Amino acid sequence: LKSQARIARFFRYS
Amino acid sequence: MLELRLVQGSLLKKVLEAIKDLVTDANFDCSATGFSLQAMDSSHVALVALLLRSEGFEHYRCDRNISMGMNLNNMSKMLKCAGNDDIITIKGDDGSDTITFMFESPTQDKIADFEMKLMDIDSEHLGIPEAEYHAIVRMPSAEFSRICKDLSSIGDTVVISVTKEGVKFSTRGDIGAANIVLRQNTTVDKPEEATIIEMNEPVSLTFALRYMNSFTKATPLSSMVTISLSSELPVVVEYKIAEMGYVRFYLAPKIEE
Repeated sequence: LKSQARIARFFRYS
Repeated sequence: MLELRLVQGSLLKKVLEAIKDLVTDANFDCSATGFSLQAMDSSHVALVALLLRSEGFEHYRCDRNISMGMNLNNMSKMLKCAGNDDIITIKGDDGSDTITFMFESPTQDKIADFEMKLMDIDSEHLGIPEAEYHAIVRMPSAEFSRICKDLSSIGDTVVISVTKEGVKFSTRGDIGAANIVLRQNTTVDKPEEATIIEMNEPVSLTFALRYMNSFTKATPLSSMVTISLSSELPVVVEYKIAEMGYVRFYLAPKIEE
């Protein structure tokens, strides 16, 4: 089963 | 002091229609580079990045970098009052808590100004690293919109797979399943009807169709859309804005936990 990832998992806060 | 005069005012109207359902409040940043925005949707699953380059404005004055918080629904309400052929000028004064949108009819016989209250928005910028994408699909934006709409009547998610055969959009739901395959096609009369698939590596990713459908609200901005895919990276759905910049939507994939 797949779950929805969030953007912050890939892009860091700058 | 800020004064940005956009002859093709309809572009700004279309930009707002493209992003207002995804993002409620956002900071617009104004610098020498241009008028830009970066914001996430309320669930932090999708991110929108807008750039309207300063060179695309007939007149562009921005004395210092400034960030202006706006409610996009309110901004859209005001921009809907501009005619499609109107010239739109955005005006702001240092330290003011309002911004003014001025609309001029092409024949200069009607001039309107709408003043909108600004708001304080706490938002952090995300650093978007340059990435090598496994596959880049360039296709007519209306076709992409059609595919997302059609698939969302069958299922909630779309699997986008790029192989050397082409790009496949698949979904599955209670009533059945659907697969749409597009092959590269450059033998068309007009370049905006072409489908171009660049693949460095095969890639297959799953996304929520609800967001994809929301991105397709940008279709009036561009006849073409570019979809960039890499495994374990957000997809980038880009609509170029003629001679001015772009609206890019980033969407995090659904992943195995």
